[in-house]
Amino acid sequence: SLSEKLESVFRKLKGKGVLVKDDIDAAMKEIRFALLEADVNFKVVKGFIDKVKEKSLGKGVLESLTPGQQVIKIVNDELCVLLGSENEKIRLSPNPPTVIMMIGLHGSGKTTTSAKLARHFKAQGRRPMLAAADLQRPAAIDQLITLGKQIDVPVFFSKEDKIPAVVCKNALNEAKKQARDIIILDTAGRLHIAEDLMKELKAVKDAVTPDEILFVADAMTGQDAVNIAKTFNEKIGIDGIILTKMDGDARGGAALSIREVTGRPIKFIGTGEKIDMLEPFHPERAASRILG
Amino acid sequence: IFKGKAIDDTTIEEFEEMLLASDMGIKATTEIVEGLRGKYESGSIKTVEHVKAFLRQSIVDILGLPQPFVLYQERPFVVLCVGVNGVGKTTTIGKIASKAVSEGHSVILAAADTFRAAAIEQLDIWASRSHAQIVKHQHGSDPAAVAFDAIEAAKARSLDLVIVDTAGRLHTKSPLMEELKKIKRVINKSIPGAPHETLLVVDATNGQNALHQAKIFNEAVGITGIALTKMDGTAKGGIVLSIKKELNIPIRLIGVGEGIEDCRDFIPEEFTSALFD
Ligand SMILES: Nc1nc2c(ncn2[C@@H]2O[C@H](COP(=O)(O)OP(=O)(O)OP(=O)(O)O)[C@@H](O)[C@H]2O)c(=O)[nH]1
Ligand SMILES: Nc1nc2c(ncn2[C@@H]2O[C@H](COP(=O)(O)OP(=O)(O)OP(=O)(O)O)[C@@H](O)[C@H]2O)c(=O)[nH]1
Ligand SMILES: [Mg+2]
Ligand SMILES: [Mg+2]
Repeated sequence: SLSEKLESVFRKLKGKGVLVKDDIDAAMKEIRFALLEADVNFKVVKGFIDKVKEKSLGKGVLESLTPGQQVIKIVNDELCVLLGSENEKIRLSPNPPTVIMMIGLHGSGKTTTSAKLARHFKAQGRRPMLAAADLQRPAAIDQLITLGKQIDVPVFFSKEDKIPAVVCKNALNEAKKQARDIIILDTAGRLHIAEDLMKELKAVKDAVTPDEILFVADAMTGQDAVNIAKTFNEKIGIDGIILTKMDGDARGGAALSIREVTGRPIKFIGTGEKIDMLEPFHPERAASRILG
Repeated sequence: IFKGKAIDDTTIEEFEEMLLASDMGIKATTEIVEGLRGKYESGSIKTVEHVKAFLRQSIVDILGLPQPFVLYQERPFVVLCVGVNGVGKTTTIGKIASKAVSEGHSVILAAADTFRAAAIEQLDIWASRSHAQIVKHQHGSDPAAVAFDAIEAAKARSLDLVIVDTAGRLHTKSPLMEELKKIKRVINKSIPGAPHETLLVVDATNGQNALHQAKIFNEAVGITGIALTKMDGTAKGGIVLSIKKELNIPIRLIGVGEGIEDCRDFIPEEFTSALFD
C-alpha cells in the first residue's frame, strides 16, 4: 500500500540522519506512481504532487518522528478536499417539473442511471417521469420502457420522431400535463469529439433548458477522462457528475481528474446493475480507494 | 514536439507523458522510457526522430505480429463474447456477424444475455441488420440453455458460425463469473473443444482496470482473443500493451464506431502510429 511504501521510503532516508527538502522527492515519486496506477490523469497528478510537496516541506514532516504518516495524511486530506463534499443534492426547480438531462459517453450507464434516479425520487415521494431521447441505439427506447415498468414510473417515448430535441420538448409538455414534478431525459451515448452529436445535444439543452445536466461517467475511465469531461463541460455544460460501476475494483482516479477539470460536484455513484443501486458520493471513501 | 530537433531531458519527459496519456500505465511506460533514457545517455539516440523510431519499435515488438481472427477451422465455429458492462459486446457481435455473412458464411447468434433490460431485443436488431439467424429465450431464462440451443441449431442446419452474446459482468462478482464458467461448460458439452474463440471485449476508454479484467476473465474462462472498442474516441487503448505482454493474448480487432461496418483487424503498426497522432 502507499502508506507502507512511504514509511519504507522515510525509514531509509531517516537512516541517513535529518530529513532535508530533497528527501521529500523520493516520497513524491511513490505518490505519483500510486496516483498514475489509479488512473488519475498525468497532468492532474502533476498539479496534485506540487500541492502535496509544498505542504510536505514544513517542519511538520521534516522534524516528525513519523514523516510517512504525516505525508499520507497530507495526501489524504488534499484528495478529500479536491474530491468535493458529500451531500451535493440535485437542486429541484421552484417551477416544476425539474428537468434533468443525462449525458455521457457510450455505455457509461446513462439509461440505467436515469431509471435509478427516477426510483430514488419516487421513493422520496416525488412524481418523476422518464423520457427516452436516445433515438440512435438499437432497442434503447425498449430498454428505458422496461426499466420504467420495473419501478412503475411513466416513460415518454416516440418511435416516430427522429429529433431528440423534439422528443424532449414533447416529453416536457407531457410531464406538465401529467403534473410530474421531475423529468429525466435519457440521451444517446456520444463522443465528445463528434461535432454533429454534440450540436444535437446542445439543441436538446436549448429546447428544454435543463435545471440539472448530469455527466454520467464510468469509474473505470482512464487518462482520457480529462479530455472527455472538459469537452462535455465546454460544449454543453455540466452541473453534476454521477460515477458508475463503482462496485468494480477500478481505483477510480477518473473521479479526481473529472473533478479537477470541471469543478463540478460528484452527486451520486452507481454501485450495481440493479435499479436500487445508487448511492451518495463519499469523498473519503473515494480518496482511500484511489490511494489503494 | 519538433522533428529533427536535438533532444534533452524535457523531450524524454514529454514522450513519457505521451505514453502515460495513452493509458499504457506507469509500469509499462517506465520500462520503455528507461530503455530510451539508456540509449539517450549513451549517445545512440540524438534526435526526436530517433526517439520516435525507438519508441515505435519497442511498442511494435511488444505487440508482435497481427493476429486476426482465424474462424471456421471447425464447423460450426463457436465464438463466446464476454466482458464487463457497457464495453460494446453486443454491438461488436453485430459487426462480426455482418462481416461473416457478407463473406458468404452462415451465422447464428445466441441471445444469452437474458438479464439486462432489452438486451435480447438489441441483439435481435443486430441479427436482422447483419442477416444472421438468432436463438432467443424468455427474459430471465438460463443463459447456458440459450447458448446450447444456438449451437444445436447450428449443427442441425450446418451453419458456419455461432456467436454467443453474454451479459456484461464485473470480474469482481464471483457468482457472475461462475455463471460464465457454466455457459462455457455447457457450450463444450454441445461441441467438445468449443467455444473455439473466447473473445474479451475491452473498452479503449478504460484505464488500468482493463488489465485486471483481462487477468480475471482469463483465469475464469480462458481468453483467446481481444476486441478493443471505441477507438474512434480520443482514448488510445495503450493498456493492450500490458495485456499482450503479461497475458500474451492476441488482439483481434478494434471497434471504431457504432455502425455495422465500424470494425477493423488490429494491426500493430497502425495502432502504434495512432499513438503518435
Ligand atoms: N455493475 C454495474 N453495472 C452498471 C452500473 N450502471 C450501469 N451498469 C451497466 O452498464 C451497462 C451499460 O449501461 P447503460 O445504462 O446501457 O449505459 P448507457 O450509457 O445508457 O449506454 P449508451 O446508451 O449505449 O450510451 C449495462 O450493462 C448496465 O447494467 C453500475 O453502477 N454497476
Ligand atoms: N463510438 C463507439 N461506440 C461503440 C463502439 N462499440 C460499441 N459502442 C457503443 O457502446 C454502447 C454499448 O454497446 P453495447 O454493445 O450495448 O455494449 P455491451 O458490452 O453489450 O453492454 P452490456 O451488454 O450492457 O454489458 C452502445 O452505445 C454502442 O453503440 C465503438 O467501437 N465505438
Ligand atoms: Mg443508454
Ligand atoms: Mg450487451
